[in-house]
Amino acid sequence: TEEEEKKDEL
Amino acid sequence: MNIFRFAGDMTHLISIVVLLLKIYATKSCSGISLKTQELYVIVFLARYLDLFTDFISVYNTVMKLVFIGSSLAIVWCMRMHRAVKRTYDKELDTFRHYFLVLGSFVLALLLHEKFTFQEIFWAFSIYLEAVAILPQLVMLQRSGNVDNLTGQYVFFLGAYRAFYILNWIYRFFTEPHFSRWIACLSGLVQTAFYADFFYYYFISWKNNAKLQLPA
Repeated sequence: TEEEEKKDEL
Repeated sequence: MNIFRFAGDMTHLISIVVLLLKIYATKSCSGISLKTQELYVIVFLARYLDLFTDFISVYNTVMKLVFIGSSLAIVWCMRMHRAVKRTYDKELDTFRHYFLVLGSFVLALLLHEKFTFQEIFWAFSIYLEAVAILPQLVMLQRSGNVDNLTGQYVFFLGAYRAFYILNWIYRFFTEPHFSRWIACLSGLVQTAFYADFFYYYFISWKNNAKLQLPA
């Protein structure tokens, strides 16, 4: 499964 | 993190410092929309729910806490500080911001990445941030004359948005799977709201004159 994209922006 | 994203975060931080400086140094919040400030508190609290679940970096965590803390401090000053709250131009700040909150929440229920508590609130915060500046812009337009620090505050907020767009363009071309249409489209809408203000800001800057918005 694709790794979830973390919300790295503010 | 690329240079545009960092510049965006820094101009965002500067805008907050400018606003705090104005309030503390002049003991006045004239020209500042309490409604916009309250919307920012909601935006930050809704978006940074992930403080409890995800750790990205020390930088991210510190910035999130600074944004939550500073927005709360500004609202507290405008509502509770005896000298400051007297200077609030309540009669100019009449935008019905509850509709923005309601509309953003309904939109988040319809358009989101996943139907989970955190994702709904994240999308809600993105939509609400896009429109949160509107009460402030309407207030500026109504008062016509914009004092220096208030003008700088809105200028830096707009610069923050512009840098974030450059950051997305950069990421789009440098990262293989960069797709976040919710944040990017909302960001474009949000930045468009500043276009008019920027136009008059640069005219006043070019003519070395006080910033004035047409009625």
